[in-house]
Amino acid sequence: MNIFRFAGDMTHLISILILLLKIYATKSCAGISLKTQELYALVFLTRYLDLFTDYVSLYNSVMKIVFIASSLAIVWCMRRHPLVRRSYDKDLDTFRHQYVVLACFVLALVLHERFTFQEVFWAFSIYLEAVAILPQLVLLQRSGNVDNLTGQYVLFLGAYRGLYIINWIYRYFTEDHFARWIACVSGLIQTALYADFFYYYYLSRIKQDTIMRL
Amino acid sequence: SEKDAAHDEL
Repeated sequence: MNIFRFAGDMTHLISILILLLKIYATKSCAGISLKTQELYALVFLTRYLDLFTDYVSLYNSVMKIVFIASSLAIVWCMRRHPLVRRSYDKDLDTFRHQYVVLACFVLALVLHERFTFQEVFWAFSIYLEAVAILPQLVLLQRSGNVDNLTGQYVLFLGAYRGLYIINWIYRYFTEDHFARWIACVSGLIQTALYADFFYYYYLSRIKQDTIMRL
Repeated sequence: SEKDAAHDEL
């Protein structure tokens, strides 16, 4: 465990807590893509299949349970909570994420570290995480306004990805056997997606500011 | 201590 990875896990946890807090405090999920949240729940469920078979460390097991529970809690709130579900932008959140799930699964059947049930689903979860933010980015572009909590949510997710890339660079130089190409390449693609979002987000913010100032 | 499991990252 190195400081970059720990900081990455913490910013990832913070991003999920921001979302839970926003939904709990405002009893609203306006501007949040349910499809992205479902994809993240699927990412955690398929990645942590080894929760009961491989014990890495207490920290590792606790965090896996926290991620699975919190992502399912968000999906449950957005689908079942009587107050929250009313504010869901159903007609804006129209990204056809089932195709993304299928594409990632096919890719995992082709590209994986070992052809075992657990490894194929692990690779699937890595690919899916890279594109899980797409419905949320589409929703933000459609709804036009990026309210600051959702903006912060994506900001912390971007920070988590960036810190993980530094973690991989650090591990590459400090450990001899470190070679995790699937996670690294997929993580780079995911981070590129976030970079694109930040470019768009801040560009539109600047445009809004200049319009306000004019 | 962390066993070097196949995937020790979250």
